[in-house]
Amino acid sequence: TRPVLVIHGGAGVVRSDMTATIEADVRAALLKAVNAGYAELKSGKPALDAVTAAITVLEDDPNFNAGKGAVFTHDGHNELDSAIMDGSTLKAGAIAGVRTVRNPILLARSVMEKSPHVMMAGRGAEDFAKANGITLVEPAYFRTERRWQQLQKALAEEKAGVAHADPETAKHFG
Amino acid sequence: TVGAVALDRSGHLAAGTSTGGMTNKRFGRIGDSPVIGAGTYADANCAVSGTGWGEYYLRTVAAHSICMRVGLLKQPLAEAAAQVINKDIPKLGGDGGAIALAADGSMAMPFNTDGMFRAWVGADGVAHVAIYADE
Repeated sequence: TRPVLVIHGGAGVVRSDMTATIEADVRAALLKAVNAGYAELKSGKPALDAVTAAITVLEDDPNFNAGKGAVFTHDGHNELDSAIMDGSTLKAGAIAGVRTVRNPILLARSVMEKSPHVMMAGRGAEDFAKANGITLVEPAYFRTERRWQQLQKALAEEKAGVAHADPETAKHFG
Repeated sequence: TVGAVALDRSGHLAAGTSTGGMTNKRFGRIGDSPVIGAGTYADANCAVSGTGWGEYYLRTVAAHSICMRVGLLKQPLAEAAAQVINKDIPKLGGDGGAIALAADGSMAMPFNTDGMFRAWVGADGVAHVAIYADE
């Protein structure tokens, strides 16, 4: 079989909000991520390694809503969710609502490979991360000014009763 | 939200998704990304990672639905993915997209928004990056 890799960085793209700088940064990050994942496949490693390699690059890049650069909750936190699944065994791992895990995809994989469970949430998932050598960071690591301002705008719109006025802060986009 | 689907030399598929959720979300809301079958799914035939209005992907069990269409109905991947993402979900009111990959190496990237950040390396080994629908 010839290896194949496909990645995405979200579908909430609004053409009018894309500056040339952001677009160039995003394209460069996508290329870096797909190359990182494909390098794993090319060297004969399993699909799971390609998936985690590509997603880790995107989680570390502040242009995407995952890991560093994640959007804010109503209460001003960054809460992260992730899942991974191995099609050859149907094994799966998932985590939800974590605030201190640098790369949630690595924790999801750890849940899949090192526990009898499929999904862990919140503090329990973070305890599991700590016990299994997953890198933890201070919550401030995830903060970006752009996402913080998006929250302020969403809160102001909510207060004024004009929620969803701006697609960029629309509540449903990841 | 970010995601990846891969097919390795052994013919095995995998899928993964990672997200910060929605701006201004409350009450511990969780979307489709970490829910196996909704935003993320892989089996022997197909792998899917979704991105969009999570509640709709949860209700339609979107990722699993695409793979069942491929595995059980023997629908071509592109047709199966387009049916779920561009027909079943918009009918309900949700928008977003997904990436899907089949065991034969075919891929699909349907979305119903202005664009979807995406990149791929096919069987030819060449990397591609795209954002908008017309790319």
